[in-house]
Amino acid sequence: MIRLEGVTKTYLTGAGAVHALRDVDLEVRAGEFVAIMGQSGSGKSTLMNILGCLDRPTSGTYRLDGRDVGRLPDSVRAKLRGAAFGFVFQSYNLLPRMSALEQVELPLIYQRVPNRRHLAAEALVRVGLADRAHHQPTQLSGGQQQRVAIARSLVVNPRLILADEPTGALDTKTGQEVMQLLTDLVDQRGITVVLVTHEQSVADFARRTLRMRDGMIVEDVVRPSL
Amino acid sequence: MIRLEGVTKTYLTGAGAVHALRDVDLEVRAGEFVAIMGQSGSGKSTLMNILGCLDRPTSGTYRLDGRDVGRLPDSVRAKLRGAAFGFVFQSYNLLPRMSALEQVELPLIYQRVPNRRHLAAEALVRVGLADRAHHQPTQLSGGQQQRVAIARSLVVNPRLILADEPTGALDTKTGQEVMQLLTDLVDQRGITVVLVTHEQSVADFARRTLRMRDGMIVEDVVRPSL
Ligand SMILES: Nc1ncnc2c1ncn2[C@@H]1O[C@H](COP(=O)(O)OP(=O)(O)OP(=O)(O)O)[C@@H](O)[C@H]1O
Ligand SMILES: Nc1ncnc2c1ncn2[C@@H]1O[C@H](COP(=O)(O)OP(=O)(O)OP(=O)(O)O)[C@@H](O)[C@H]1O
Ligand SMILES: [Mg+2]
Ligand SMILES: [Mg+2]
Repeated sequence: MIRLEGVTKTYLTGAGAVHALRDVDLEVRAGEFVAIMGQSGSGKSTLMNILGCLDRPTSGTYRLDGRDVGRLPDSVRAKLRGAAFGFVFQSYNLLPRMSALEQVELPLIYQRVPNRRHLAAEALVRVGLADRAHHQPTQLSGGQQQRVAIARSLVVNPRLILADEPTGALDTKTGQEVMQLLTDLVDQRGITVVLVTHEQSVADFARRTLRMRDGMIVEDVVRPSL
Repeated sequence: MIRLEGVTKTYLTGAGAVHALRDVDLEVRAGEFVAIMGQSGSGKSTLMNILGCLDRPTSGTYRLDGRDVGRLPDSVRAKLRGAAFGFVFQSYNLLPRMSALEQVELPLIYQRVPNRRHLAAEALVRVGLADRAHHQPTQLSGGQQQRVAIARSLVVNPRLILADEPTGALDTKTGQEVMQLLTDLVDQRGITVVLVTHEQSVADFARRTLRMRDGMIVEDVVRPSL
């Protein structure tokens, strides 16, 4: 499903070049559940941005179902993102002055899905926020904002969910509930999930764990079926 | 140093009243290292905002060194904050388009401290970001942004540091380095630290742990000297 070959990402700053990704090769098959761990600054979010077609490699290729998406025009990539991917960003990215329900409904509006309000309400129930549907971001706790972002990422039933520290602001119990929700999506609907985390207890939900250091994947471990 | 008595915080929304804090009594002595844990939505950030004089109780009193700060005018509370408190917010709150060095220097400008640039640079060294001094927030990873916020919180040598999930975006090793840094501030400079976390390994650095549920402190445990 996902194939990265020789992917690099270099940022040019006043102080010199930053090699955020150096020669990354990666294959992820449909239906896999992958965790990515690694030091702060090792390139995890950069990798996620490239996987989600939010950023382009400096060199190398990204094939999604055999199609070189790194070279497609922006408009095509934008359509792809909306239809195929669900994102949970490291800083949730909720829009100001929209209620939780409206935030979750947003991807469905772009995809012209009918029955949107009902699907959005249902997604909020799944993350335990039915009673916060009409709260705006400033009226939500950090963990509640993160859960709204999670609900938004799965409401279009995407084929691929890219979640950057999806439990970073959640207490252990709520975090485990979210991980169980993601596990069910993988097991029951064959959705592919790639998530970044620094907590081993979260990574343990995934069958495969990658470790990154200095812009490279230094470890790739698949555990046998549980 | 800190004394809360009968503190409540109620938000009025279209859907009804939200009792974010219900009857909180709390005493924290100077030089203590306190961790606060509890479920998402249990009132931790609300409590931190009141402790930091960023928000006022709906009822009850907050005495800081015997002085009722909940009743002081905004201008006096603002001065107090700048001089006495260091904050790490749950969503880092860096200013757009300012370099890491400038972000850390900001509290020193308000306090009219000389030698600012040097103190700011030193604080960045302490959180491992000497080589990111001139990067802007969009050029920093999530964990790097969080560390800039941490450096900013300690640059004025505050008496009290209030840190809301200060290691939420940090890998385990970097998180432990930050916790060691906070421990040294407590042990060597008698700074009081109150931090929110959902990770037991982080809470274990503090001698005292409070647990919150539904707006109340339900547990308060001091461990014997280590
Ligand atoms: N301005 C507001 N208006 C209405 N409700 C609010 C407002 N701010 C916070 N709340 C509610 O108050 C409760 C406590 O919020 P708080 O941010 O203190 O929780 P928290 O313990 O920090 O949670 P988390 O671990 O998720 O960050 C939550 O249920 C939240 O929805
Ligand atoms: N726009 C940019 N310009 C310059 N450098 C950048 C830019 N974006 C990211 N970087 C640098 O690239 C490196 C990788 O960043 P990235 O956000 O991928 O790290 P990360 O693994 O997600 O870290 P964290 O765990 O802290 O979130 C970092 O050292 C960062 O400073
Ligand atoms: Mg990141
Ligand atoms: Mg909070």
